Amino acid sequence: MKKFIVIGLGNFGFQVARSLFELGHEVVAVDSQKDRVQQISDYCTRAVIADAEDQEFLRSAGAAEMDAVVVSLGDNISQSIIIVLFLKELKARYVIAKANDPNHGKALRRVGADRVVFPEQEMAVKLAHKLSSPSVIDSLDLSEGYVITELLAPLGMVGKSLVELDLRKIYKVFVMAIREAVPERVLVLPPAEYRIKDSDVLVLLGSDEDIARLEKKMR
Amino acid sequence: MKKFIVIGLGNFGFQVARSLFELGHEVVAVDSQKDRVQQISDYCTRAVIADAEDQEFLRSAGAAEMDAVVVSLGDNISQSIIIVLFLKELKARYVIAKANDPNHGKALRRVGADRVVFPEQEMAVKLAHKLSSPSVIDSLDLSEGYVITELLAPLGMVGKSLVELDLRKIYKVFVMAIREAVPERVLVLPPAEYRIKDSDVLVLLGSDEDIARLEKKMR
Ligand SMILES: Nc1ncnc2c1ncn2[C@@H]1O[C@H](COP(=O)(O)OP(=O)(O)OP(=O)(O)O)[C@@H](O)[C@H]1O
Ligand SMILES: Nc1ncnc2c1ncn2[C@@H]1O[C@H](COP(=O)(O)OP(=O)(O)OP(=O)(O)O)[C@@H](O)[C@H]1O
Repeated sequence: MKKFIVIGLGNFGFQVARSLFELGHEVVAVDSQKDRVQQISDYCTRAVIADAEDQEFLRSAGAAEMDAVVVSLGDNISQSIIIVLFLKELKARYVIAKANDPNHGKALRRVGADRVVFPEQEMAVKLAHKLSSPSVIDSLDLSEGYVITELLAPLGMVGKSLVELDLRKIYKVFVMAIREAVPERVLVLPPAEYRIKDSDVLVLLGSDEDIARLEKKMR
Repeated sequence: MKKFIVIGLGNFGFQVARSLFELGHEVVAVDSQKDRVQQISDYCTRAVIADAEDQEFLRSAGAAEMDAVVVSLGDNISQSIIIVLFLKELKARYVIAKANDPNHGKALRRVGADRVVFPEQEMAVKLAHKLSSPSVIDSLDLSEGYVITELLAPLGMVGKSLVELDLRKIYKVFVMAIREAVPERVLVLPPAEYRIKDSDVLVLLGSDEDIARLEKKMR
């Protein structure tokens, strides 16, 4: 079990506090608005009404002993910067701060934030990719351009077997698993003679370009 | 190339519009605040200052011909609901709306939103999971409890070969790929005699429980 402080209970902060608590960790949730603190009180170890821009408060709340402190103050940009500065002066081990824009992010890093997150922007990019190629259900970036992508079986593959398609040799794309709809199950490393159905979702691993090339060819 | 309208240019909406435009699509970006429209003008096909809660405006902007319309109005909950209602009356093909909380989400679905997103909350859950088990770098939920997880090589695996570890038989976990740090590359479906280094990141596929069991055992 780990210990966390979450400062600022907007949509993001509230959910971070609640999720950590439900994962079994000790969570101190802090906000300057009474109603937010009341709402979180069933989903945390301790809920505190306070202005977190007070170094003595942060010290007495045990900032230095926590596994991590999350700061998410919305549009209060200058306050979030001062709070991160105070936390690092108190030798807080790991500080994560939500930033509104790239400049805010830069300032937070400068004063010592260990990690800066841009929740809206990161989700926006994912949504744009999904709208741009709708058969891609979700993906995980590995690095060096490699991704794992869930792809709705393109028409050109339906009815064919994996050995016929020979995706590994022709496209350098590996079929890691197949998510079948009927019956609902996940088939890991499917056999070569598996025949693709139109309701299948393919879990592919390969480079961005190779998967995009495969998708275009098999439409 | 597809066509989109993005209504509401907060952190989320702005980035959706910009990303779709940079992916090569036609994007009409709409907001009632002049400065937001000016900021987006280099990153979209057309930037329009307007109150989108006007059905005639939505019709003349071509809502019915677009591949999708994204509505992201922040705290203006009632306006976002009315706008989605108008869009579906105009027979817009696919409407995506950002919701602030579950009740807002329910109302948006009721009036016809094809997809409702909760960007902050979804990222908050991901961050909580990452803080809860730090060696998990990222993961992709497949379904039925199956995940693909990037895991920093646990100490108990370092120096051992995949055939010695026999993860498939003992834990029912598959090593799909290994992200090496030195040299930086992705090794897909590594050979059985591969020996794990302490800087390796393992891309594993298996059920939530099996991967968690493996991680605990190998610490
Ligand atoms: N100095 C402070 N001390 C404690 N809490 C603060 C302080 N300043 C702001 N807050 C709180 O931070 C929270 C910020 O939430 P707000 O909804 O404004 O952010 P947001 O970025 O829109 O959130 P989200 O994107 O997570 O919805 C508010 O609940 C506010 O009361
Ligand atoms: N009726 C309307 N017509 C057009 N634009 C609107 C309307 N109502 C609100 N907006 C715009 O929607 C945007 C909402 O952004 P805001 O920053 O409040 O949302 P947010 O949820 O905090 O955003 P994000 O989470 O994406 O940062 C504002 O730019 C506002 O001008």
